[in-house]
Amino acid sequence: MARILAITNQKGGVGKTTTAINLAASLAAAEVPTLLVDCDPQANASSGLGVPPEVERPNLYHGLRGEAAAETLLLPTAMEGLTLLPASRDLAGLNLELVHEPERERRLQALLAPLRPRFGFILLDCPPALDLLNLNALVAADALIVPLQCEYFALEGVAHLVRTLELVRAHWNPALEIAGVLFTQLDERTHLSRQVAAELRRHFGERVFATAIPRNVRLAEAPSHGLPALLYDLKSRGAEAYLQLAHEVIQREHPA
Amino acid sequence: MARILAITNQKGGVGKTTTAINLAASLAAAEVPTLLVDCDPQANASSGLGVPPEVERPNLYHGLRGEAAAETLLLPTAMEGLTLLPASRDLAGLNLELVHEPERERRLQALLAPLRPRFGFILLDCPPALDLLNLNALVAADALIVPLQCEYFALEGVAHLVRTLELVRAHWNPALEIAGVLFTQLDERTHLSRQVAAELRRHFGERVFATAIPRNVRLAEAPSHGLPALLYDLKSRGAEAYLQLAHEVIQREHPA
Ligand SMILES: Nc1ncnc2c1ncn2[C@@H]1O[C@H](COP(=O)(O)OP(=O)(O)OP(=O)(O)O)[C@@H](O)[C@H]1O
Ligand SMILES: Nc1ncnc2c1ncn2[C@@H]1O[C@H](COP(=O)(O)OP(=O)(O)OP(=O)(O)O)[C@@H](O)[C@H]1O
Ligand SMILES: [Mg+2]
Ligand SMILES: [Mg+2]
Repeated sequence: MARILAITNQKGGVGKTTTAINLAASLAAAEVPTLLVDCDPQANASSGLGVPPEVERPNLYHGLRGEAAAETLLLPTAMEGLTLLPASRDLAGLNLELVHEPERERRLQALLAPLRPRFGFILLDCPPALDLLNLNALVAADALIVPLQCEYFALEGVAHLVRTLELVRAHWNPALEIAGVLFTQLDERTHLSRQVAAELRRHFGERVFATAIPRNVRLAEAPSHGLPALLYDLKSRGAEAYLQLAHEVIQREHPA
Repeated sequence: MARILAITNQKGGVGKTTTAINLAASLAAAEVPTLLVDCDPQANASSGLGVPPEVERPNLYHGLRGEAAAETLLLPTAMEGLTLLPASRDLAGLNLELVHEPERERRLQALLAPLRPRFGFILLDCPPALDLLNLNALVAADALIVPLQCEYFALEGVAHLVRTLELVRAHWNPALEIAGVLFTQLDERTHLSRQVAAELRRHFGERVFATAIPRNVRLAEAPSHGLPALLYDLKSRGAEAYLQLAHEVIQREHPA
C-alpha cells in the first residue's frame, strides 16, 4: 500500500511545488513507482511537468466531484515511474461547491484509495491556503512534508500549521504525523537564515531532514521546460539535493 | 477621498506583504497619510509592523462580521503617518461564515467607506488565494498593484489573475484597473529573470513600474524587528527601491 505524503505549508512561495515535482521524480529515479497529485488550482505541478493548464482534460476537479474514477485521470510524464494526476483552475470553485456535500473532507481520500496498491508513494502538492482542498489533502495523507524558507514569516506560520495539524488529527485523521521539515531556498551566507534555521531545529529537532535544498536557479528554470531538475540538469546542486532527499525519505518512510 | 490600492497576486510568496508594508511606510514618509489593511489570515503585515497575532484584539474579522466599526480597529505604527488595521487567524473562517450573507463581496468596501476622507491612500494586503477575502479586497479597491517574481510559475499565474480581474469588473467593480505591475526579488544576473521580465514587459507595457525591487536581505530581516525597511536600514537597496516606488505611485495615482 502506497505511503501518502502531503507537501504542505499555508505560507506562500516556500517551494511546495518545486519539492513535490523534484522529490516525486527522484523517488521514481530510485525505482519506487510514484504518483504526484496536483491539489492546487494554480496547477503549477501539472504545468511544471509539461501538462499545460489551458487544455481542457479530465482532472482532479472531476475526480473530487465524483464524475470520474482516479484511474481515468492519470497521465504519464517524461520521467519513467512517475505518474501525474493533474489539476485545473476549476478546483478553485470546489471550496464553495462542496460546502453542503456529506463527507466533503474525505473526497480525496476516497478517490485515491483504489490507487494505493499500484504505487510506493503518492505525493500531494497543496495550495497556499487552509481551505477545503488543503483539508482534503491532510485527511488523505499518512504524513506531511513541510517545506520552510528560513525567514521570519515562515516562523510565524509554524504555529498556524501545527494548530491545523492537531485539528485534523482530532476530527478526521488521528494517525497523521510530520514526516519531516525541509529547509528550502536556503542561503547559508545570510545571518537571518542561520538564525531562523537554528530556531526551527530547536523546535522540530529530529524531524528536520538532514538534506537542505540550496537556492539554485536550475530549479526555477526546469519547470519552463516541463521537466524535473534531474532531467533538465542532473549535475545541478538542486537536482542532487532532491535525489539525496529521496533517499532520506525512503529510509524514513519505508514505501510499499 | 483616499485612493484604495489592493496588493494582490494569488501566486504565493511573490512579495505582496513586503510590498504592502514598505510601500505604505514610504508613502507615509512622503507625508501622505496612509492606512494599511491586513486582509490575510496569516497576519504577516500585522506582525511585520510589530503587532503579534497571538494577542487577542479587535481586528478585521470583527469589522467584516459587522461587530465593530473600522474606526475602533485602527492602530498606530512605528512610522508616523502610517496606520494599521490588523488581521487575525480567525479571518480564515470567514470564507465559510459569510457564504449565505447578503452582499458578502462588499463587506470590506462598506467597512472602509467612512475612513476614506482621512487618508490619501489605503493599501490592502491580500492572501495568496482567489477566495472571498481576496474578492472583498478586489471589490473595495480602485486599482491593483500586482507584485510578480520574474520566474516561470509567475507567468503561468498572470492569465489566472487577469481573468479574475475581468470577472470582478463585470459583476461588482466596473472601474477596477491595474495601477501597475511590480517586479520583486529581481536578480538581474540570471538569464531566467531577464527572459521572464522581457515577456512580462511585452504583455503589460506601460503598466510595469519603472522601479523594480531587487532581492535584498534587509527586506527579509526588517519584519523580525517589527519595522518597515526604511526604519530598519534606510540606506539599504530594498528601502531605497520602495521609496522610489512610492514617488512613482504618487505621480500615477494622485492621492487625495
Ligand atoms: N531551491 C530553489 N532555488 C531557486 N528557486 C526556487 C527554489 N525552490 C523554489 N524556487 C522558485 O521559487 C518560486 C516559488 O517556489 P514554488 O512555486 O515551488 O513554491 P510554492 O510553495 O509551491 O508556491 P505556492 O505557495 O504559490 O504554491 C518558484 O518560482 C520556484 O521556481
Ligand atoms: N525583495 C526582497 N528581497 C529579499 N527577500 C524578500 C524580498 N521580498 C520579499 N522577501 C522575502 O520573501 C518571502 C516572501 O515574501 P512575502 O511574504 O512578502 O510574500 P507574499 O506574496 O506576501 O507571500 P504570501 O503569498 O504567503 O502572502 C518573505 O520571507 C520575505 O521576507
Ligand atoms: Mg505551489
Ligand atoms: Mg503575504
